[in-house]
Amino acid sequence: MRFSRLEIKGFKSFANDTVIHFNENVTGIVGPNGSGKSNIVDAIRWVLGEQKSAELRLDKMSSVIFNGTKNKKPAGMAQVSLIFDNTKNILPVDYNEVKITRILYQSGESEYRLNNVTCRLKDIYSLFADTGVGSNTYAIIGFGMVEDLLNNKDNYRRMMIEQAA
Amino acid sequence: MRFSRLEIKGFKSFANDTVIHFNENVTGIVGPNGSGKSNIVDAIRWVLGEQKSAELRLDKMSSVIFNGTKNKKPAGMAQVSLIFDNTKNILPVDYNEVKITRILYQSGESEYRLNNVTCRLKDIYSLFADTGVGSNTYAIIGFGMVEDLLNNKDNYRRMMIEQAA
Amino acid sequence: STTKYLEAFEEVRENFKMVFRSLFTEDDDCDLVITNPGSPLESDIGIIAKPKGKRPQSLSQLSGGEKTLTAIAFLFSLYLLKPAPFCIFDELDAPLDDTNVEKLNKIIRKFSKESQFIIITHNKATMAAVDVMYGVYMEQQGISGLSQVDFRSFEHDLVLERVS
Amino acid sequence: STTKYLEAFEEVRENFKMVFRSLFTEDDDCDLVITNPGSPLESDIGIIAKPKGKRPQSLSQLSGGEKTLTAIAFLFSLYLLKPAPFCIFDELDAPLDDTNVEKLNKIIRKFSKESQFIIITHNKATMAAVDVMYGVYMEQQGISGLSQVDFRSFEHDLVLERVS
Ligand SMILES: Nc1ncnc2c1ncn2[C@@H]1O[C@H](COP(=O)(O)OP(=O)(O)OP(=O)(O)O)[C@@H](O)[C@H]1O
Ligand SMILES: Nc1ncnc2c1ncn2[C@@H]1O[C@H](COP(=O)(O)OP(=O)(O)OP(=O)(O)O)[C@@H](O)[C@H]1O
Ligand SMILES: [Mg+2]
Ligand SMILES: [Mg+2]
Repeated sequence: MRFSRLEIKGFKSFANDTVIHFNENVTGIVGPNGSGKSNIVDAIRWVLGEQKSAELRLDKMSSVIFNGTKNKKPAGMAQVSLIFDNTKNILPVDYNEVKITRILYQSGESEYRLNNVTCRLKDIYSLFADTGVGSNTYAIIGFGMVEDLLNNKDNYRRMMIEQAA
Repeated sequence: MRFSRLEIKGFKSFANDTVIHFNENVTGIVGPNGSGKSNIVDAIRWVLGEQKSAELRLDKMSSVIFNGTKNKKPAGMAQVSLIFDNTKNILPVDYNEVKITRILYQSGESEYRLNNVTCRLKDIYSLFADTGVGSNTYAIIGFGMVEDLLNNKDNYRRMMIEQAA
Repeated sequence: STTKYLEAFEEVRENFKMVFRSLFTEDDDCDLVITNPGSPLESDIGIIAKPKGKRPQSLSQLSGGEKTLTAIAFLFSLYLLKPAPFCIFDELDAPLDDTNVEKLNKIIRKFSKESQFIIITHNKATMAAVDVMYGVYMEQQGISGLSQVDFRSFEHDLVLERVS
Repeated sequence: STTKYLEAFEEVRENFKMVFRSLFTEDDDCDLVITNPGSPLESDIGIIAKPKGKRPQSLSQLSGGEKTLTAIAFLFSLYLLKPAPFCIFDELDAPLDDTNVEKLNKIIRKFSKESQFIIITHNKATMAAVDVMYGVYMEQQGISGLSQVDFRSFEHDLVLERVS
């Protein structure tokens, strides 16, 4: 069940419509400090249902919306879509492509969509149950997770084994 | 008041007598992971009087003594000497070279020496008073200090300004 | 249930010994232990890591790079128990020396037959090891842009000679 | 005394604005603030850092490299208030991109006329910028050895072309 592409608009520093294709086995992302690389990781966590703003390096969830610069006003909403190639039918859906979308409006309202049809967050969770895909997966690794493993804060190591069991 | 050289023996991974010369303005230290580069920094902190084992990445101070490998027994003591070039007479001593030495024996006894004459730790502290040299100086910077500055734990930033004032 | 957890733990432990030894060396000592075997579901887990004949009394005595590599070995041990369809590494290679960066990229290459890997890096050797590379940049002040990059001309040879 | 502290704070603040702008860009916004001016000796200090037209609401919104550079700017601001005879940097360049590594090494070069710098690094560009280099290695299992190294042959050109 592979990624096909990620579409970002209005999310953190990605004010403009941006598409990233993931067709290869190993995709590298490079660029200067502050250019937006970790924001791409945040976008993937977010669209998979991340609810803890701290995991996205934010004080509050509304901070994911592009907050404007000297020359451009803040965005009205943040929207991220992650498209999976489902040709092996791993996901219990009848399509070759499965697209999950998450939207957060400045008003605080949020929306989830599955193949462009509005759904609830729990529909997205149950879609991915048992596939090992989720925002809290041990497969999204930054230096914070390495530190938590080394400090073993709150029995982090045991928790990870329980999760994988 | 420049460093002239550092002499290490029995300190952490430096089981054998090692001398590092610091004659240049900018000295680089490179090498593989786990080779001993940060241990050199620990040795400098330690000989300047560091008393907190946590600052040296240890549970207890006795762990600075080379603790042996499959092929070599543990050392009987750890000894580090830091030699300063005092030709500008910044330090209130009549020599061109000022050598401070710290020794810790397996028994737990420790010794300080100034130009090979036994002295007390406070003699070393008062020697360096007002020169900006000390183990808690903001001039020995690793990633831990960067994190403490960013978290501002226990008013770290104010404490550093007070120290420099 | 306790049985399910203990089975998972045993498998992760076996994986850990294997992965740790491929990231460090074959005759390195390592283990995972349930510190309180009497109540495994409440007990925390200890990591024992002794690279190359050293005898560190705890993880905290290891170097920055050794700790990072040990944590990565633990994460791959979980991965082998239950492979995730994708893995994202955000600058995990930053504290590693050239040899360890190469070992990490070899393991990634090996597992990338089963899962997709997305690797964020500043490291040239890692850049040379990926299949496709995207460059993120600040298109205008404060706004990110993306572009595919080509790695055509790249040399990063470093020759260090001992002079004494 | 409060006066002595406030004078030191003001000077560090002026230094910070200058150093931050040389590590980032000339028209970047930054400041140091005493969050509770009523009782300065108890108040904590806030760092305001807004690189290149961005409007982060707090330091935590900055990227890993931007945060590291901001902390380095703060440390150099203290240094300018009271220069230390030596400075030791242990792998501070790990999260920095090539441009920022170069800026950091330029500042080190400038201050190295007054103070001795000891730089621990895995970064090739930093290695090229030092006056003398020592290589630490594991002489035998678990025992460190030291040797001076020569940087004679070194190329690290990386050409990234935009393909789309
Ligand atoms: N809501 C938002 N609106 C606009 N910009 C934002 C928003 N949230 C974060 N940013 C900006 O995004 C930038 C951080 O990007 P990111 O963390 O992805 O950088 P990076 O490429 O990972 O850099 P590094 O190499 O230093 O880790 C910060 O400068 C931050 O100000
Ligand atoms: N008392 C001791 N006796 C013997 N070896 C020790 C002692 N204390 C620490 N060590 C060893 O020294 C090594 C750590 O060295 P150090 O932290 O200097 O590495 P480093 O060169 O900074 O590596 P990195 O690039 O990963 O930061 C560890 O492997 C540790 O086991
Ligand atoms: Mg980042
Ligand atoms: Mg180190």
